[in-house]
Amino acid sequence: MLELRLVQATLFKNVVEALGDLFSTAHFNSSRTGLELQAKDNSRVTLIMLLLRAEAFDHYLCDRGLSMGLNLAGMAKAFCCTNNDDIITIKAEEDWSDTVTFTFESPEDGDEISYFHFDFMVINGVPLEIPEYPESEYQAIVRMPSAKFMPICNKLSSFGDRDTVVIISVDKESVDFLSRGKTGTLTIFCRETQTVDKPKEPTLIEMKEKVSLMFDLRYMNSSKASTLSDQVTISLSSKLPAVFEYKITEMSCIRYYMLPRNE
Amino acid sequence: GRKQSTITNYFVRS
Repeated sequence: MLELRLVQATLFKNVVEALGDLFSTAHFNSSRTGLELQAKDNSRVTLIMLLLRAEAFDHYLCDRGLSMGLNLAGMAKAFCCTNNDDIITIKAEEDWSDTVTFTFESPEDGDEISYFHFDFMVINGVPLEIPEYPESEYQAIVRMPSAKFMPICNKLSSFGDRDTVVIISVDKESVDFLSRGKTGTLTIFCRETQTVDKPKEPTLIEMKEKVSLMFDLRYMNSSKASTLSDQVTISLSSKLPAVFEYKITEMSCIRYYMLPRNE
Repeated sequence: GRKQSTITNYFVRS
């Protein structure tokens, strides 16, 4: 039996919306610790993982882990007409015919309740075991406001043809983004900033050694979940998938894993 | 060039 409730549908709607236009299907796995969503596209160089811990829910009942393959794009379309302040309940039973029900209830009078039933689908390739590599495994870790990172991704797309590449280079005090497309190149330099009075604002760089990695621009854009979080942490290594992490609340986060392209 | 590795080289099927 799985029964989860959020008294505000906003967070769940935003997550499904942010991911629904990038990944058509996703694997939901519920356990005692929380609800984990994994999605990957057929490029096989990116994977996204969202973890909403049980504490993030107002009611979390999961007596047996449930693994559900769902149509994320279909959910995003269905939920776009619900209200952010609706109460959302997610319910599934093992014995039911592989279906999960999302209930949206208007909070004040509860006079309107919408039941969305989604059938489970088989999704290849996910879920995957994602080891948590310690920070020491990465050559450089950059933390910056997502309000700063999102416009950078947009600018990098200004040359946005399909095969535009982005090179992210980290030095002691700066992180540079270079995008090279058919029509030209764009280089954006970001210096490290220290604004002690605004703890959420700074661009911080922890560099163990210089690193410069190339990514497909189209996957960089997928890390636009920044609307869900005020800070992005970018962990870079020439030996591991890069991680773009957005903490949504203390208990929840979204991580985009991206493999650098071979030079 | 080197064959592009895939994300599943780093993360195993659970």
